[in-house]
Amino acid sequence: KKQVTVVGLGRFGSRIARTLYQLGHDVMAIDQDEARVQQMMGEVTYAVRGDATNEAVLRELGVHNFDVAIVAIGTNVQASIMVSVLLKTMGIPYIVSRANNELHGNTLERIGCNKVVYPEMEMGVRLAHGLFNPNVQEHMEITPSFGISRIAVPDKYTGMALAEAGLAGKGDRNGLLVVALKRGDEVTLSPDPDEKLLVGDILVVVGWDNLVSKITTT
Amino acid sequence: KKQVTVVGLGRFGSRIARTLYQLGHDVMAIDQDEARVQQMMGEVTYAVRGDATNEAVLRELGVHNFDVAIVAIGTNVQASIMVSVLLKTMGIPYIVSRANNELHGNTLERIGCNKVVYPEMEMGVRLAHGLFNPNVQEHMEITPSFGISRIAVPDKYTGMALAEAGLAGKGDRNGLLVVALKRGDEVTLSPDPDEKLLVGDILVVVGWDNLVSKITTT
Ligand SMILES: Nc1ncnc2c1ncn2[C@@H]1O[C@H](COP(=O)(O)OP(=O)(O)OP(=O)(O)O)[C@@H](O)[C@H]1O
Ligand SMILES: Nc1ncnc2c1ncn2[C@@H]1O[C@H](COP(=O)(O)OP(=O)(O)OP(=O)(O)O)[C@@H](O)[C@H]1O
Repeated sequence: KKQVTVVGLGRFGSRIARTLYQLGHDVMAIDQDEARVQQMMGEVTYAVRGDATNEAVLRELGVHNFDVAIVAIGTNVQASIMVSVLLKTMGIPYIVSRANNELHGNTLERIGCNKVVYPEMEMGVRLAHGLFNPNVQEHMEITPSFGISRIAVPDKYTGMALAEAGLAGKGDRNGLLVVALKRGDEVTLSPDPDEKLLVGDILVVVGWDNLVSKITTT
Repeated sequence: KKQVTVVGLGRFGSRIARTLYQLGHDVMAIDQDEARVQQMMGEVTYAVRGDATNEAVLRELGVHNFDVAIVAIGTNVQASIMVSVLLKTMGIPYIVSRANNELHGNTLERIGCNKVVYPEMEMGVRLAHGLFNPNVQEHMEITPSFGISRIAVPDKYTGMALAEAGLAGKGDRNGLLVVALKRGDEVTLSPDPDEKLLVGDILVVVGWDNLVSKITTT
């Protein structure tokens, strides 16, 4: 159980704060906007209105005692940098800040942020890559040409056994391995080659991207 | 090669537009803000200033001929909905829109968007889940308690064979399966139980989250 401060309760910060609280951590959520603070009441340990660029405010809130701080201020680059510097100066061991662009992110790294994130950019890249692969629900890259995909079983395979569909057998020979099958809420690890695929099944496939894309193209 | 229109060139939309163009598609990027349009010149097929809530503007740009439209307008919920309705009415086969919250997203689905995305919320959840698992580089959820993790080999296992570390053997018995090992640029699918783990190795592990977290905790 950790003590986390989240500064900035826009769409990104408010979701981080809520999720961390649900995961069992102590979360103090800070924003200068009263309405946004009100929306967090009961969804975090402590929601407080304040200007985080004001060191006195941060000290009064005991922020220097926290394990982790997340600076989720978005559009105001100056505030994002100032708050990150203040938190660093106050000795918080681990600071994650969000950046709008590479120059902003570079600056945050130089002032000592432990981790810089680019939420909209990262989601933009993911969306673009997944756009023309509608069966591919999610992709995790291992190398630029090898990864793991969560795939909705294409119509052409429904009713077939995994082996029939060419999806069974040792991955290391085919360069492609079905590691799990999800049907409703049930998950089977290393499913049998004779498992029949049904409409709605989700497959988790590991392998070379070009081989995986053969599965998902009609 | 597809024809894609991206409306809204904030951090999310501009990244989608650029990435799709780099992937070889034809991209028309539209925004009402001249400066944002200028920044896209040369990075997409065609960048144009315009108010996308104006049907005449969209028709003039030939938007009705496109395969896919992405509505990446952020804060202006009304504009996001209006533009999505216009594009739907004009017959674009596949429309992806971004939403600020569930009510906004629900509305977009009801008016016929094929896919609704919540970029900041999704990244907020990912960040919160990854925050106290620094060895876990990325996680893909299959169910709320079962997933795939890309893990940096923890120090306690370096020098050990996979079997020695308790990481070999049939996943379906242990509820945990190492599906790939990445060393430098080399990837091995279904690595041997006697493979010795080295500093810097990356493991791809599938299984129950609580078992996977046992690996990554010291
Ligand atoms: N000095 C400050 N002190 C406290 N909160 C601040 C400060 N400056 C900005 N904020 C808050 O940060 C939050 C997020 O910033 P903003 O809404 O500008 O970015 P955004 O990129 O639109 O956010 P998101 O994409 O997460 O919705 C806002 O709720 C804002 O009130
Ligand atoms: N009617 C419209 N026609 C064209 N562009 C529009 C219209 N309304 C808004 N936009 C553009 O949409 C873009 C994204 O919207 P906005 O900046 O409000 O959202 P944001 O959530 O901060 O974006 P991001 O998080 O992607 O940076 C802006 O560049 C804005 O000019």
